[in-house]
Amino acid sequence: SVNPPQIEVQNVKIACKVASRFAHTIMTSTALNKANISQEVVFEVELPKTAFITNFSMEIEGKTYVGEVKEKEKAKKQYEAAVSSGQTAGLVKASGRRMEKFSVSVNIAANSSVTFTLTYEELLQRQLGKYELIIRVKPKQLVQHFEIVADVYEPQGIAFLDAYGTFITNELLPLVEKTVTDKKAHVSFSPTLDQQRKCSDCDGTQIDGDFFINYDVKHAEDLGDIQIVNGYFVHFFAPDNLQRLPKNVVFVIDTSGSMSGAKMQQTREALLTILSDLPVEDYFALVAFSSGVVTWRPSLQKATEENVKEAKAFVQTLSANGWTNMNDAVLRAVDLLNVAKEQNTLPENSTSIILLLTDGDPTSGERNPDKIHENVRNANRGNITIFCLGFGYDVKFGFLEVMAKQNNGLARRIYEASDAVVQLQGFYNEISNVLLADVNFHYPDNAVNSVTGRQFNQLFNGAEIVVAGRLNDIEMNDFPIEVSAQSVDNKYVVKGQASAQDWNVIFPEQEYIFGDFTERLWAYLTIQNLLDKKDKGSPEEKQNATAKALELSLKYNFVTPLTSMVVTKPKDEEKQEDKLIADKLTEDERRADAQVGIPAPISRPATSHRTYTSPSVNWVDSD
Amino acid sequence: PHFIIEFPDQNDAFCFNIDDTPGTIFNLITDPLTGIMVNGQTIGDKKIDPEKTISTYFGRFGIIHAKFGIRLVVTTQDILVSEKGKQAKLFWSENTAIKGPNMDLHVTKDRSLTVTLRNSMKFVIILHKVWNKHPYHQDYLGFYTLDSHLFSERVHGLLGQFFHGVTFEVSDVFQGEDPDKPDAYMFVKGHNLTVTRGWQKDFRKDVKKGENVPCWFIHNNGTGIIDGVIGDYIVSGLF
Repeated sequence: SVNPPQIEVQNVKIACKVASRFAHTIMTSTALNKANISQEVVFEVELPKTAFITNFSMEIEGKTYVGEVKEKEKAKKQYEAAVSSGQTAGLVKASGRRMEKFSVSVNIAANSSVTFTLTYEELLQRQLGKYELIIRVKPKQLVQHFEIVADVYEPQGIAFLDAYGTFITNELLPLVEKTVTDKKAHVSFSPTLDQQRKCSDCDGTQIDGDFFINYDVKHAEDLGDIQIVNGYFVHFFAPDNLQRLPKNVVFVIDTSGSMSGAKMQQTREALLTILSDLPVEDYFALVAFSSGVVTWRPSLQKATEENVKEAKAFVQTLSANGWTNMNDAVLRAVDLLNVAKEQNTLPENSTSIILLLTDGDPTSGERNPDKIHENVRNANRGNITIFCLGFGYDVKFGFLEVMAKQNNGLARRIYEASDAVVQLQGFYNEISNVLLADVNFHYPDNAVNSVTGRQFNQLFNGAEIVVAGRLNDIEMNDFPIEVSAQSVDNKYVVKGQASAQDWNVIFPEQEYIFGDFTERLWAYLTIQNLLDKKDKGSPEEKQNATAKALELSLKYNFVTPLTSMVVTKPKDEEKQEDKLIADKLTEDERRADAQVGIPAPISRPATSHRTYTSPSVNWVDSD
Repeated sequence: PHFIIEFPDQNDAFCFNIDDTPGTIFNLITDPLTGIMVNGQTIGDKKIDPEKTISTYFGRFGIIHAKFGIRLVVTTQDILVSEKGKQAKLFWSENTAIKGPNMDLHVTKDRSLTVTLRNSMKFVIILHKVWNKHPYHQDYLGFYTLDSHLFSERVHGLLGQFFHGVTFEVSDVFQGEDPDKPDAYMFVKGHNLTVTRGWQKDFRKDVKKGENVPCWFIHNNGTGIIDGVIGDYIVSGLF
């Protein structure tokens, strides 16, 4: 893919530091233009959707061009100017299910080199008992110095850690070096030029795919782990050994015409497996909808063998036709649960959820999205958690996301592919085992402030709740905490004292990395919380949340939906305005993109000789 | 430590850093006519962050007013005051106000100490509190003169030499190494210096965030702007 081959990728380094789940990744790549004409070099990398870009720079002939995070509105003028000039190449694009692609190109003079550096940060989320760090690599050509290096610091202790790559062959396997001690792990992978080769006599590289680091920490049984660092605290709560709560679940299934074919078949298949796995103490109901709404039975049923068998028979009859009356279907599901609760037919200490699966916009009954949100919110009154699954690409995912957030749930996209059944079951597995309900975190107001969300509807098995905040006094090294929730047997209340640890004792030989990480973790979580609030509260609350999120995004240099990164890069001699526009897509705009990113520069033949002279402005945006 | 010399009338300022080994004591103000002397001792970090250069801060100040028989030792832990043989110890952890015949003291808990010496000077010492379990950094102090017009013409020291003003001229602003920080030529005290536009923080109003003060930065320990060399200001003891 690299032609002419006079761009030599000299160095690709992906360095990642994880401290208490907060991951800081720096991708650096250096390329040399060995030709005697200028050439365009493209830097493409992929980063997780959950990450925020924090820095980008290009170093060309000793001069560094650094990205600057600005308020989106303020950067908009440049954006509009570039749009009007008709150049709309995006710097950030959706890429596949989990990643976003960042790409920028720059014209490099003959015999010159360029070094690109991209930094991003994210809080790793625990799912099904593990954290996962994903690094996508696709250098497209052999690289003189290729290196992935990751250091994981977990004060709670590391329970296990695996490192592997989709491109790792038996020959490459010994090159994945992994050292795990009690609280620290080091992973590295650094193949030589020859080891990167696809075959002994060809120039193709076999380094092409995803590199994963999966790990878990040792979890405390009761209060969880509280870390106090430099005036900030973070509370990780994931107690082991809790029994799951019985659940009352209503499956709301779209059977409109657009579901016909593979989608309907995959939905039936997934439902059959999910029903088979229902624990007998659970209660469930099935609501199918197209133009109208059909319920399998008029009330929730215990998941006995007989009931499950009959429900499966009902699922087998589901076929796709008609319009999409989502409003009535969700309201029916809420009603089923509310009536059952009023009639005391559900187990005590159980948790209620609705799982909505749809592939399109409302086209029948109430069709106004705002009105549907309002109707569901008013009927539910926060009692039931609603999870939304958007199947395929025609669905307005943003609409589902807001509905889920307003009802304390989550939304997930299900990609139309052969593994859709696995995706459906996977999501269900994540949310089907609830260990605690109505989880509340109490910290004394005279000790802490600016605490991220303290109330959570559920704690799922294998997940973790993270709460962070600021201490009123930097000198404070301990404060009391209390966690209360509903468990299967009774009220779950644990009390204790959070106290600061001495990092010099925990990691005596390590450089100091933790103070800044905890503060940034707090900022990252707070921004995520505020962005959620934008979809939930009153107009005034939304306005305040937006203003606060913007302030923090700018202060901590995060590219979030409210900010843009403006990158200054060398100007092209021939074009007066050589501008690219970066647009991070909203969920609605995301499309599965089969293209994969390249954490390395690649070359494109230059259309003509060009040199850079004075700076112009480029920018990376986020939406 | 960072030094900032502001010229409010000209709406300008210059600044410089003094880097030396921790423990060094610098003379900041000496006025033989009024009998006032201010010395400051530097501290370093608890240990060296491998990714950063060695930084020093002021950790202890010694202030003397010979005519009033006043001595003050201000550290990050406490404030020792003696006046004509009588001694008192104040702590940063309490709000305290003392009004005497020649000196007023006001401690704002964990934040600042304001000292007014009758008919001579007024200054503020800011306490910068750092998380006590921080592996690298530790508490340090800042010194701000609020009123210096009653010093004599003979006042000197790293700060004192600027109390009666200094004439400087900045010209030919040009692009420096950092595109955001232009360089310029400054003519001062008979020297032609290359200076860089930057900023330093004034922490009087907000001890945590500080307030940016744009200033012309003089490189190499203030060489050219201070009289003599930095070694001339090193003293052997706090008093």
